[in-house]
Amino acid sequence: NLSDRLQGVFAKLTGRGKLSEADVDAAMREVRLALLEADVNFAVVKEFVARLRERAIGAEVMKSLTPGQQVVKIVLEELTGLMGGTESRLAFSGRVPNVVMLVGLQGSGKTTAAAKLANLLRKQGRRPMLVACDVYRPAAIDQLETLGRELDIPVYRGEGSDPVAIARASLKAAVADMRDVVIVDTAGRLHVDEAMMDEAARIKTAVKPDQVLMVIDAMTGQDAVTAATAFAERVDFDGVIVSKLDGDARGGAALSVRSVTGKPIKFVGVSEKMDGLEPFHPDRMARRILG
Amino acid sequence: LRRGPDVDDAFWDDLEETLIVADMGPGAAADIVGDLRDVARREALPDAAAVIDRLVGAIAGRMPAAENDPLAEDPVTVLFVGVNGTGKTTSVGKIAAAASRSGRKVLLASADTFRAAAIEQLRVWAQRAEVPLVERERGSDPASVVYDALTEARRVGSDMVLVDTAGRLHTSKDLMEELRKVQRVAVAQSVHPVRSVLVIDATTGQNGLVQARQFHDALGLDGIVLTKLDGTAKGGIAVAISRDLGLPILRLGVGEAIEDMQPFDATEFARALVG
Ligand SMILES: Nc1nc2c(ncn2[C@@H]2O[C@H](COP(=O)(O)OP(=O)(O)OP(=O)(O)O)[C@@H](O)[C@H]2O)c(=O)[nH]1
Ligand SMILES: Nc1nc2c(ncn2[C@@H]2O[C@H](COP(=O)(O)OP(=O)(O)OP(=O)(O)O)[C@@H](O)[C@H]2O)c(=O)[nH]1
Ligand SMILES: [Mg+2]
Ligand SMILES: [Mg+2]
Repeated sequence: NLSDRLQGVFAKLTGRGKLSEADVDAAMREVRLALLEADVNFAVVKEFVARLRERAIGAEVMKSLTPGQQVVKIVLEELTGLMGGTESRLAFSGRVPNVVMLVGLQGSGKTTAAAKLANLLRKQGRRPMLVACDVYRPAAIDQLETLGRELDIPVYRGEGSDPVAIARASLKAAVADMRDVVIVDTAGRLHVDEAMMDEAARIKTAVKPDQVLMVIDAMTGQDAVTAATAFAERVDFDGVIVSKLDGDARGGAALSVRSVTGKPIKFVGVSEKMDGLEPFHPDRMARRILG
Repeated sequence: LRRGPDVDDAFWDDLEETLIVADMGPGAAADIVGDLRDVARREALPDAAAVIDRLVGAIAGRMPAAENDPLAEDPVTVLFVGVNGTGKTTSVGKIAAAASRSGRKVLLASADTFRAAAIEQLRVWAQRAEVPLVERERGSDPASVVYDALTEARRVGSDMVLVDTAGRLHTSKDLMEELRKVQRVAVAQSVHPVRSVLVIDATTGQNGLVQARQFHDALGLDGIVLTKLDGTAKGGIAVAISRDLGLPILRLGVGEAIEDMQPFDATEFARALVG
């Protein structure tokens, strides 16, 4: 891991006294390598290492008896800072019903996250309703209805196959059934699919969500920023759910998306089960990325 | 990638960035560019275009061709495996349709007995591909579905059985063991060779290599299907997987419709990767 690698770089220093420019270069190379291997975005790494270098040539590293450990400490601090705060509360307005809308690439974990979120909101005393707006994927509505049945949470599937109309109609259905928050599950879509990005924007306009959350797979590589930036521009979202964090992907995509879009990570998915949604801990994520 | 003719330091940096951003991994990117710089010098390559051509060849050369394409093998039983959400079920549907259209007698087995509506999802694909599906109720042992499917395959004379399995993280010891059991039952019951294909999402980062290694250690894989190349991800991790594990890339998923599966061509793939 990075600690060991940096120890290796600085091991040759003992007794030599001051760190040289070459020593700092070597250390920066190791940090860059570690972050790229963790799937942190190329541009984010470049900027990060440049900032790190400034601190690495400062007194805190140069005067330290254990410069390697000092660099690791700084890297962790800087990564944690980049990950943002713990903002796992969803901000809701006074309107009824409140609306949460989930978007993201195919297979990222939206449908599962929708059900988990409904479960969580109910535990917090809300009366959630799930809305099935994926009219494309075979058995997608089935999938959400099955999860709703298991949770004993109502699922609105509307009539017809216009996701915008279904979303709009769900608000009336929610009021009629005295549900105070609807969670709209949408179809996976590519950020380069004009028609589908337009549809997402239209669903959003129709129901004016309190929160739009983008669901991002923890194992996503360099493409995470491309996709997230496009979603931010075309649809705009308020926060991120990082899914499948129970795997061993280092999760650099999470840092990259947060850093580039500025959107907070609200929750993390840590299992396929309905209780597998947890608040986000920036320090844990930073340590995980470092490996 | 800058397309000016000059092969200067900025050009080499640009090249390395292109490979990293394509998810080839920083180590592989550095090695490839390092080798290419030596070649460019030794052979006095004339310009950037010549270097790019050599790069495309170098990347293509890292991916072994399929000496035996399990998806073209006749007869065969193929297990589709991989982590959650990569496109296994969809890929099984597309492959079934193509095979059936080309005259194969295909049978599908819905061995994802865990996830909500997984069976229903594959059922739609079976209808679209116009091939029979063997299923059991949700919650049954996936190995028992495979057993039933292979019994039925023998009965009706199928020459290609495609088994859809549940997504699972390679980090789950229990789920990997379940998959090994599915494979054992398949091998015991199939009159045809049993092959295992890993389905990997083109957006996957460096963890893809870890995934592939674990699935390969557990099952012995025979090939890879790389999905979602219709997005902006280049699928560079597939180069590392293909090379390090000696696994051929068999097909490329390029969309959500039944016809959206393409044969794999290493040079074409490498050229698209370098962009
Ligand atoms: N291990 C694990 N699996 C997850 C998690 N979240 C979702 N999954 C699994 O990932 C797969 C895809 O989840 P879905 O909810 O269908 O993803 P989706 O984004 O709705 O997919 P599309 O609607 O096709 O775009 C399923 O097998 C889920 O069970 C998680 O946090 N951990
Ligand atoms: N754009 C695009 N989407 C794809 C492709 N292949 C699959 N998908 C989509 O990816 C999502 C997940 O596909 P599935 O076939 O359910 O994936 P899976 O691996 O079976 O998922 P689990 O069984 O839950 O692990 C669906 O929305 C598919 O339509 C592809 O090549 N391109
Ligand atoms: Mg879904
Ligand atoms: Mg599936």
